[in-house]
Amino acid sequence: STVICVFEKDAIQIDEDLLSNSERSLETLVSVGMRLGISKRSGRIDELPNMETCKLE
Amino acid sequence: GHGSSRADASDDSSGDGHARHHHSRFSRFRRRFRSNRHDHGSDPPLVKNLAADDFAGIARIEIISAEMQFKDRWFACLSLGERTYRTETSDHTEKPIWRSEKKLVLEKDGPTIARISVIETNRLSKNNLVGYCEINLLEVLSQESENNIEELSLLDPSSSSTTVGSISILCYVEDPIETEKFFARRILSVVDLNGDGKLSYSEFAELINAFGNQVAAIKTEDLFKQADKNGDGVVDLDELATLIAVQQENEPLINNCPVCGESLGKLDKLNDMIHMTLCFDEGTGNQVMTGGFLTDKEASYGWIFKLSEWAHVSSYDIGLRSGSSASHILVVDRRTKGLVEEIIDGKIVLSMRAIYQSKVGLTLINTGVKDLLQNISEKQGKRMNSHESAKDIPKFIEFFIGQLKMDEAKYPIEYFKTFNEFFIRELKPGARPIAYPERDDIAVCAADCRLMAFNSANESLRFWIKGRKFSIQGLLGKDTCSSAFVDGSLVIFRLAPQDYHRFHVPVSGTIESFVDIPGYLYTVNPIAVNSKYCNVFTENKRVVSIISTSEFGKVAFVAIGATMVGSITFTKNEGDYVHKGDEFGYFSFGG
Repeated sequence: STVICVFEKDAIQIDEDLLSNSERSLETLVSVGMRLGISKRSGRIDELPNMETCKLE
Repeated sequence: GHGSSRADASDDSSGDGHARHHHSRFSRFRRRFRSNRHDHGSDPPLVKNLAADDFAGIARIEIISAEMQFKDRWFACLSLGERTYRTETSDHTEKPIWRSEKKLVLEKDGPTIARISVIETNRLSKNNLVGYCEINLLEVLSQESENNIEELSLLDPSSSSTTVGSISILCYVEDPIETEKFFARRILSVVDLNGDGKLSYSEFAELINAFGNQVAAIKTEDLFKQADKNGDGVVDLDELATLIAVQQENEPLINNCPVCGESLGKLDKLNDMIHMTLCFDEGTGNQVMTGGFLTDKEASYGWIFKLSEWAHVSSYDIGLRSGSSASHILVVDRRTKGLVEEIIDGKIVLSMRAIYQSKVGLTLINTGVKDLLQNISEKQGKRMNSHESAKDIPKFIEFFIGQLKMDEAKYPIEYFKTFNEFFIRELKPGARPIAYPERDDIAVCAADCRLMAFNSANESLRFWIKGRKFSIQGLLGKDTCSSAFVDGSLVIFRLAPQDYHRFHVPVSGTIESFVDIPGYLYTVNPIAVNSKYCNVFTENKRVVSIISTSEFGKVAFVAIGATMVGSITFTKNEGDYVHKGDEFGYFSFGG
């Protein structure tokens, strides 16, 4: 079974790691509730760190 | 012949004065693993905290031994990111000893969670994963400790709360400068043709030529004099190693990797050194642990082991191995950044390829198989709702061992009276934390699944969906689709049989509508999605729901049925306000 979500144009900035795996034709194993992306309309995109450049402290 | 990394690692017991001296210098820079009762090393550790910013270099991990609960022949696999390595197979014992070491590159922002799997093997049955553990290298290598051996519990793949044995490992990070010297010493030993531990001028000149640096070749004599401190006309390896380490610091001597010939200096010094160290080890077969595998499952296939013992597999070639090589699917685990192999029964793969990836197969579908799929699914639905079906639950859990964790389920196995009840099992409250629950501008994943995400339908067609007739309008239907959706982003959540089968809302908002679109029940497996002859997303039975949100505008949520699992149930109604992460419905067996 599959769920497909379609967002309107320019509505969401999908997380970079998910996009880059997909560009390599690789699916990403995720769980319910993991971050998917941020609204482009909220104007708060810059507030959150990019998942890929996130470092553990 | 220049020794092996295993021999290097055990220099401390060689009794050779030279080696002992080297080992002493080398081990002073080890960052020790966290405390344990064992004490493997004899040198007092000089411990430096490893900051996250500095987390790049080479980690040395040695898998020493394990204590299992029964006798068998065992091997272990070590996975980090997209690479997996395996030890040799032990004797028939419950206490296997491997003493296998592997160097791993730790990159800034790269994977940090290493997984060790212990697999039983014998002539009568296939290899079985018995236990595993995970180590956050960033965490353990940054801790100060006196000792360097760790004993870790091995967990049951089907229940992370059950221990099935223990494993001892040694883990530390090499200091980059020491690694550079260490590498220089090893490569210099290659040109020490008479093996006297010293290089004559002609041997030295040969080495400089091999480095491919024209400037250095002109200055060979000067460099030699610089290294030959006592002026006796020969230079010992320590002197040369120091020279090269110092020289690399100022004006790099080495332009090309002497092993593979690749030109260096494109990135930075550290990367060059890492490249050469690993190239040298891999290229000469010096590492005790063999590599080149993508997952621990792949490493356990004997025939792949023979074929690809030293093969490098480009990460860009992976993913679905389509066409004639489609036998398994690889996915990236977002949490560990490692690759996981999805289990599909071999017979199913063959039949799916026959049906979905050939014109003949699709012609068959057009001449009645569509109805057949519907009938099979309805029949299967009835069967899975019978009490008789409950006896299939333990076998199902066994087949997906390691990928289905019953300790997360709200109820134990005995609670489920039918297979379908088990299939739509709920999870314990809090089993799936919701990211940023207070922020509606952040969307979350809608299912436990394998996810693909694209900024546009065109990108999805380029990288994943190969059905020639796919379009957003075809997916949503004319009544629901708008021009904003046509150019919008697309996220595909594919649930595998072993997954938790309830889906959740990815965004907060009001449910505007549900539209049923009748259709067939093709499989939604990537083998079909990747077939140009098949248009599963636009021809399968599905329900399109529109959620109206303040942060994302309208979001279309399409639940698509598939072969056998064709029943779609929603647990929310039109007009309901939903919070992201709320349960939205489930898929179950049936037509």
